[in-house]
Amino acid sequence: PLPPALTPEHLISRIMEAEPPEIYLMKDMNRPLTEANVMMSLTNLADKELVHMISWAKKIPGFVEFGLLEQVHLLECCWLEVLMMGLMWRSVDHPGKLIFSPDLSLSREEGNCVQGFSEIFDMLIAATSRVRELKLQREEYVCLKAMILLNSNMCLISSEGSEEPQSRSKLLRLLDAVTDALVWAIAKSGLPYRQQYTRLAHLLMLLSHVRHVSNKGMDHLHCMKMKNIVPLYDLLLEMLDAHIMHSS
Amino acid sequence: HTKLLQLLTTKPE
Repeated sequence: PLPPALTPEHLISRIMEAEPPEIYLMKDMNRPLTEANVMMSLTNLADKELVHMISWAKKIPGFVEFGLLEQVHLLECCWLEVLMMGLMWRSVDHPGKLIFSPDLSLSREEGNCVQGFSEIFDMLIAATSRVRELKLQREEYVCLKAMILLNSNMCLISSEGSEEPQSRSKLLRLLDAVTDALVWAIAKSGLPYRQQYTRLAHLLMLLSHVRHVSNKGMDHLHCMKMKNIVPLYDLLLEMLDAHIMHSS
Repeated sequence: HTKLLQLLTTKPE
C-alpha cells in the first residue's frame, strides 16, 4: 500500500506527524483516591485517548488502504497495547510513577486502591524501567507503536476465511516498511553494527511485555465492568467488548 | 462497533 518513493526517513516523519496530542483529564482527579474515583478518571481518559488513536491510525501511511473491517479488527486487537505504550513513554522520566496524563499521575501506592491493580501497576512500572534503561528514542518509539498496530492480529488473520486474500501480504509489506524505518532510526545512533541489531532485538522484545500487560489489563477492565464498579464510556465499552469477543 | 466505524469513516477535517 506504500508509495514506492517513501523512504524510511519519510515514513518516520509521517508517523511522527501522526502522533496524537497530549490529552488532559481536564478536571481535578476526584479525591479521595477510591477505587471508583480512580477507575472513573482512568476510563474517562482512555475513552478520550481512543478517539485520538483512531485519527492516529488513519495517518499511518497505508492504513486507510486496508478494508474497513480490517481497520476495525486491527484497532480492536491492539488498543490497550497502544495506550500502555504511550503511558510508558510518558512515564519514562518518572521512576515509580505512571503519568496517565499531564494532570493525572499515580504512584504505585496510589494505584493500590483499585483491587487487582497492583500487579498491573508493577508490570507497567517494570516495563517502563526497561524503556528507560534502553534510552528509547522518540523515532524508535513511534515505529514500535505502529508495529503494535500492524502486528496486532497477525496470528488471528489467517484463521479467518472472510479476510480478503491480499490483505495479509499488504499488512506484511507495510510491517516490513516500518521495520526498515526502525532499523534506519537505530542506525542513526552511530552504534557499532553488532549493537544495532542487538538493540533492534531488545526493542522488539519490549513488545511481548506490552502484549502481556495489555492482556492482564483487559481482564481487569472486563472484571471491573462485570462488577459494575465503573460506568464505561461508549467507545471504550465497544473496544472492550470487541476484545473479549475476539479472545473467547 | 458503531462508534469505531463512525470515527474511521469520518473524513479528516
